[in-house]
Amino acid sequence: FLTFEGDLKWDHMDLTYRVMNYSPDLDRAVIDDAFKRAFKVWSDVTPLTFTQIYSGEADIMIMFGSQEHGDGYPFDGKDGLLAHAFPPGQGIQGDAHFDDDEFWTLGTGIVVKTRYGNANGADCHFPFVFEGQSYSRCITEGRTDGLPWCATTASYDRDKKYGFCPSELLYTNGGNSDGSPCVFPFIFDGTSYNTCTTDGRSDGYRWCATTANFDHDKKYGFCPNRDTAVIGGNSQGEPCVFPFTFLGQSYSSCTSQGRQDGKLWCATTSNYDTDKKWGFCPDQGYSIFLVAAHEFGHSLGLDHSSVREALMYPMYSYVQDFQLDPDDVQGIQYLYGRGSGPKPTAPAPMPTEKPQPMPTEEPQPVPTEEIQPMPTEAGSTSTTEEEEEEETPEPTTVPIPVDPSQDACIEKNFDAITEINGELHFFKNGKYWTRSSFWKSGIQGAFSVADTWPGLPAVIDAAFQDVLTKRVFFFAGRQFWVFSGKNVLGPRSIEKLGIGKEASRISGALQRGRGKVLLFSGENYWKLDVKVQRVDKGYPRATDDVFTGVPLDARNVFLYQDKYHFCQGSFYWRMTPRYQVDRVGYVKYDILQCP
Amino acid sequence: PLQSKPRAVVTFPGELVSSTLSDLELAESYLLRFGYITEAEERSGSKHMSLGKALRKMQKQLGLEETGELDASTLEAMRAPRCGVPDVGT
Repeated sequence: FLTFEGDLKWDHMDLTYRVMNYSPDLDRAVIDDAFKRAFKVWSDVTPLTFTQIYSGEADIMIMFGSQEHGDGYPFDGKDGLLAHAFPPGQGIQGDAHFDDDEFWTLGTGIVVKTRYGNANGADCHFPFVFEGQSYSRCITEGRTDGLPWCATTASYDRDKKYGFCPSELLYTNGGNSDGSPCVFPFIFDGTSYNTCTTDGRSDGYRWCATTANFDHDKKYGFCPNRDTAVIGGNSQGEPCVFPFTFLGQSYSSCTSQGRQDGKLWCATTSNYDTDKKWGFCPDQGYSIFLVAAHEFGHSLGLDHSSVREALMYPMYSYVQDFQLDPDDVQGIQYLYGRGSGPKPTAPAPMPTEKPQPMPTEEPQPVPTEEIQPMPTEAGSTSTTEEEEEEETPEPTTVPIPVDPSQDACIEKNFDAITEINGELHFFKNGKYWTRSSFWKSGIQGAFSVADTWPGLPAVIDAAFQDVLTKRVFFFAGRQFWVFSGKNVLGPRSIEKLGIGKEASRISGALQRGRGKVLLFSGENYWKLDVKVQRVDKGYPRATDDVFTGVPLDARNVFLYQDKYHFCQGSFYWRMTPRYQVDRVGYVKYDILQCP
Repeated sequence: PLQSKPRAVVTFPGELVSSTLSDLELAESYLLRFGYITEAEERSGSKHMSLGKALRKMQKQLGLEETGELDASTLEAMRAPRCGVPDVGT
């Protein structure tokens, strides 16, 4: 993730927002709901709160506009730029602007919210059947007042459920007429109009008078887009006219003829050749919710991310079941801390430079404070096994760092991670680093695996320390070693443990109280009885059966502070003993606590 | 069926110039707009050198293969709908 230069952020948590105007593409209730959900994406993981206000200056002013819309950063017609927003601060800072030459939907095509009728504002159902005929748009058939309507189920004939479609004959948005419908014809600037017009405006929005004479009454409103309205072009909002003539040919549906980019368009008069009036036909459109959630990220202080799956990645892509990526969560919590959701931590403050002990010196861990009892968080006590009686860990020789300048924080991932004698150990290519949750001494190492555990290969796949005997098991490929101090038993084949050929390597282990350990390989796991060194009957089992919601082919699996950690790529998924994923974060920033 | 005659390509009124830009023009305007090339570099003569470097920077930021060339996937990314906030700089 990235924040703006100087970590621009709001100096208060209770933020306000105001929607200055609405796109004619969607019912304003749909837009309000989308913006509310987009803010909730961020308030769910921070202490931030968002309140919509309807007048005055809000922290985050939201507007729709097209081309040059008043801030010196013009939009560019349909597609291309969708929206932009400004980092936190006064005035235009924090504001979010959406290009209204785009077709705003919820990402999967037009959303036609009905009014009146008997369907309580339900959306149109396309296609629907009326008098045996199938329709995929609003119709005026069956009525004499010309009001477009639709069925809100697949068959009006069967269900008789219907509502009226957005139309300037039914209501207007904004303006000064409290939503009154247009009056046609109306006089404007001495001219009579029978349709909505953009005349008299530079922002391209269609409007009409809500009395017969605008020159006299000055009463007006903005026209909602009908479901067949075109997008962009030079007729934004006008409905297609079928059939229309183009290059001498007649067209009764949208076409991509005349274009190289394959986009579908139509004429908004019956003859394009003479009138040159056109626009793009409705397509899937862009999700106002997803784009708003991204722009609000900017309004809160996040810049673009290079993580493709992140919401703050600059390019638009529609996702059905949206979830914030850990990168987004890390970024926003870096700025505003945690919220009611999972508890990530902001990156640790830069460690004060301590002189690294020269390799010849024994590095003395410096207890900066009384040793704190291990914090036991609620719900982290094991629910499956009684507590283990504590044994004093075997005295181990303090390892000599092979090269303290080898920084664990530049490693992209690790061969194995596990807790040994109360310290997390990170193994990579024959080296390892340790980080104690007791001492505030940060990461120690790199140390040499061969010095501490002679006979082990440089690259291992997994390791764990048996809680009872303090022996340390190492796995590489289909072999395993058991160390008791520097005494080693092995290598032996994991076949001896009762693990069949289907396991090419062990990726991790979870100690489960009295003498049992779960060993993970691929998408399966085995339960090992450490004492008899055999896996229990009835295994392997599918990881997904129990550990739902974690990566099934995790690179590392380990127990730490009573919780299960599954690592994949740069992330880890943390799970409580009740099998609930309570946190997703970065191995590097959370577990290693790199700056 | 084969097109009876070559597709006529029409410039639609109100259509923005951007859709008829050449690939190189599209790339230069994209790299400038999103902060990969500064105005100074754009004006200076070393455009070609800075173009390759800027392309590499953009490809890295967007997770594309860093070729420094204006290849198909890079052009596709430049045409894709996106946020207007620059990727580099203020």
